[in-house]
Amino acid sequence: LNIQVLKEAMGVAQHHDAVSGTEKQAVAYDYAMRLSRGNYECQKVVNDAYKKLFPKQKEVPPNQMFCNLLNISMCQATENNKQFTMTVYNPLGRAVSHWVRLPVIGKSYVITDPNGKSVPSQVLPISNVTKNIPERKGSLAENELVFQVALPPLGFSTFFIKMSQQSIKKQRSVVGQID
Amino acid sequence: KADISIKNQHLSLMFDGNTGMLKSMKNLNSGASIPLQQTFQYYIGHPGNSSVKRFQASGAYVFRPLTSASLDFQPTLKKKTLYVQGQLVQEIWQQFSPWVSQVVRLYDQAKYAELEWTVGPIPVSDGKGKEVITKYSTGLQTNGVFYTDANGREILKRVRNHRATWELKTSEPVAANYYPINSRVYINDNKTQFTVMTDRSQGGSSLQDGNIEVMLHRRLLYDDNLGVGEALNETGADGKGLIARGKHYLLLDTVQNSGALHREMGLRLYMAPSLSFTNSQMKQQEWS
Repeated sequence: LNIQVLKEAMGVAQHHDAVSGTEKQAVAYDYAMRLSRGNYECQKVVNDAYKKLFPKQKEVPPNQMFCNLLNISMCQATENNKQFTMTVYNPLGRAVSHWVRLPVIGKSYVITDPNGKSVPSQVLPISNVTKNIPERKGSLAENELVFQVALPPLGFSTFFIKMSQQSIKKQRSVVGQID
Repeated sequence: KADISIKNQHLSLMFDGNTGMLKSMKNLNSGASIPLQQTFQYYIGHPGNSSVKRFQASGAYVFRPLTSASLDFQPTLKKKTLYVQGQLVQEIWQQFSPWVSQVVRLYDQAKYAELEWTVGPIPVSDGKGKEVITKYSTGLQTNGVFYTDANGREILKRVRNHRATWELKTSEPVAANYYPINSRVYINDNKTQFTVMTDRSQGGSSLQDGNIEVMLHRRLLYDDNLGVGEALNETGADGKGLIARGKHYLLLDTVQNSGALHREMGLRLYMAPSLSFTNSQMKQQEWS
């Protein structure tokens, strides 16, 4: 029932106007609303699946939060928590590595992979161009945390991310101006 | 003022120290190397006459620039460039105008260069609709041939000012040579191939040998009289024109290696991993 919402939105979006972008503006908003609702319902399904797949815990596992605005460096889950977990699902049938960029408020982080190993990371400032995007209003993030994750085929890995008070020299980025 | 180079284990990109503009690209494994200039330019959209299709406006259905020449951003405007160095990623931040900017990234071990462009809000207070492109100039001898995956299934060969099944006569060489790009466009000579992969469907062409241009963002003031009934003029959260942001991925290798390279890259891009988060305070040891 949940994924039916997205299936129907995708069905509507098979119309030639949606494919080519020749719909009226009001219709574009309607398509976007339908797809957004469908996306939201499918995220519930992913959430339920993770609760079954994760290791058994004493307490009920917390809900997964999804960040749809990472392209403008905005994510409530990573900006508002000094400590959080990130689960990454790989839909490909072979192992891949993937670069992750997370908007954060801190300048230094410690990242641990599912095997307890430390993951190298780098913190970069968010540019003024990004900060001035009006849709990003209210975002607290000043920096982006960059690191690479290794993922199993058709599977997921969970990473543990914690803000660090220590100044880790290798995480810092050097910024210079050319002209 | 010295040129700046960023490189990883596979690729090297050179930037002009005076202008901050891209200058060359080299594949360090195969040795493939090209001069590579990238510019951002714009076309003025044809205002047309909505009652006569012969004088059709550029709009949602139709890309029709007023002239065949794309325009540079104001030359008096000083380009501003920053570079960011670190162990995992190196970046060049480029500002081409108050509303056009880009970040060029080279990640550790990556076989591609990532270009994240941000365009908008496109100003139209001068009464002119604008269509912003980015143009890559490589110097490759391509003899009017370029390739796109425009039918969404297979790579198709495109020949400038040519149609396979009829004789093309055109007085509008830009519009006549634009094709849809679903995920990739490339050019090559006998030895070297330059591929641009996109993060969304866009339009593009190769209007001169060795060049690829890709349409990034459009804001137009007139209906093209083909059915939509309104101008392509979407506004953002602040009521101004929309800001568009996306990525291009540049690949450079021999012709022989490039097919495998862009297909493997396509899988990674279009079946990318999905991220989700919890505010769990659990440590890894407890979790495992």
